[in-house]
Amino acid sequence: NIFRVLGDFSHLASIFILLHKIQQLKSCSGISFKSQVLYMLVYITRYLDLPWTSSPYNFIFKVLFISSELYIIYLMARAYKPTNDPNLDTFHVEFLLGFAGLLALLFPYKYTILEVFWAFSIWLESVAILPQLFMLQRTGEAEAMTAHYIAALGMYRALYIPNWIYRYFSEPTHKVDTIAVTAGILQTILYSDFFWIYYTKVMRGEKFKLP
Amino acid sequence: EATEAVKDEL
Repeated sequence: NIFRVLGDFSHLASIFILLHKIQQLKSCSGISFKSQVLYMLVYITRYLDLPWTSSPYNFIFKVLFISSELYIIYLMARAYKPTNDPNLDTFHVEFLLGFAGLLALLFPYKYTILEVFWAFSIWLESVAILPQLFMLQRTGEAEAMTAHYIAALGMYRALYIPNWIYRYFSEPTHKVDTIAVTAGILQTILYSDFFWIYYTKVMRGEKFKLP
Repeated sequence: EATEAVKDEL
């Protein structure tokens, strides 16, 4: 459905915006390396089924997400390392890993490796933006491209919510995936504050600056 | 099977 496709393309767009920002400005300043590593972990643990992915659509997106994330990490850790300031990127990711690990181990749909890792990736994704938002809060402002990146990334999961509602009514089984939906809503709530400032400032041509 | 529906998502 349209929400799902818009969501996936928003996700893809966010990655292109981030790559464009890093290469255009020759700098990864303002980008949280910790969040990027968490996203890498999200993709690896969620796409363990990559070799068995039957849909070409999903297969292509999975490969694109994994490879582009690897490239972003390479750019941040090697090519543009001097522009990456670890002193601003101080969020304690062990809390996020503990949160996702605990929920994945306590409430997976099944106790199989794939299911536990899948649940872990869903919960981890829901909070993986926190180091980035924390860094934004410390610097108090962001370049326009960084703000566009975060907005597109947040929109992706927000668009999955109407997708789930649409699927609930349009598919005869009326399935609700409690893990994905709960985590998706949590993820979108975490962005809400950012969305508000993005909407009131950046979309009106102003700089992204915290009040 | 709750999970199958969403396993076809990204």
